[in-house]
Amino acid sequence: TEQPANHDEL
Amino acid sequence: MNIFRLAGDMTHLLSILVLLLKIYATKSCSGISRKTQELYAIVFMARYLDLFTDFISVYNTFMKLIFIASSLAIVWCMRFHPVVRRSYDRELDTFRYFFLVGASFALALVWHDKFTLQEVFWAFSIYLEAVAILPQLVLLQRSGNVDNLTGQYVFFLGAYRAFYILNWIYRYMTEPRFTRWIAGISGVVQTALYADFFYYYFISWKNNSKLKLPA
Repeated sequence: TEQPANHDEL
Repeated sequence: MNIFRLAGDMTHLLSILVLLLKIYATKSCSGISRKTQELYAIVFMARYLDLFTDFISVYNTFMKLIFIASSLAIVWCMRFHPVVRRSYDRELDTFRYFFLVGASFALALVWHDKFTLQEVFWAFSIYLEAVAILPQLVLLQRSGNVDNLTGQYVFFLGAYRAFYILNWIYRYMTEPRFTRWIAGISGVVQTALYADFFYYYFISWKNNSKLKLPA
């Protein structure tokens, strides 16, 4: 699975 | 999303609304560093390169658009609005911020999550944001008395990253393998730069006196 977007923060 | 991050985002949004209110209500940008506003515009444009490629949520996209649009609008006002631009403290806002941009980019070339254009620009935006407030703090020290809205703007801008630090601690404790070293260390540096401002802000609030930073 795609690595969780490690830029889910602003 | 956790309560700390939501509080951080709302505090950040509040700081922008307070600044827009100050400029709109007083038709003046005295006491505001245009250089800090320009650095923040660079920070948001460099950080949100993934705006159209990675969809996280409506909230995420909406806030990114708000941050980019508001920072560019404020820079535009301070440069081109016929009334607002006249109150810009040009002779006080002289921080040579080119070095901040250069050093942040150099560091991003060395320390990043992945060596891709997007990740290097993301790290660059994180490092640049950590020091972006410096021209504003220097301007406050030089301009003596600080009007209430400007003081509140800087206070909320500093407080938002402090909430983010709590958010990273919370996520580190609740999410397995959660680490954000680049953002975390830069966030601590960023918040530490506000330490003396927070102190004088607290003193002025306690004594109900005018906010004054020692020269």
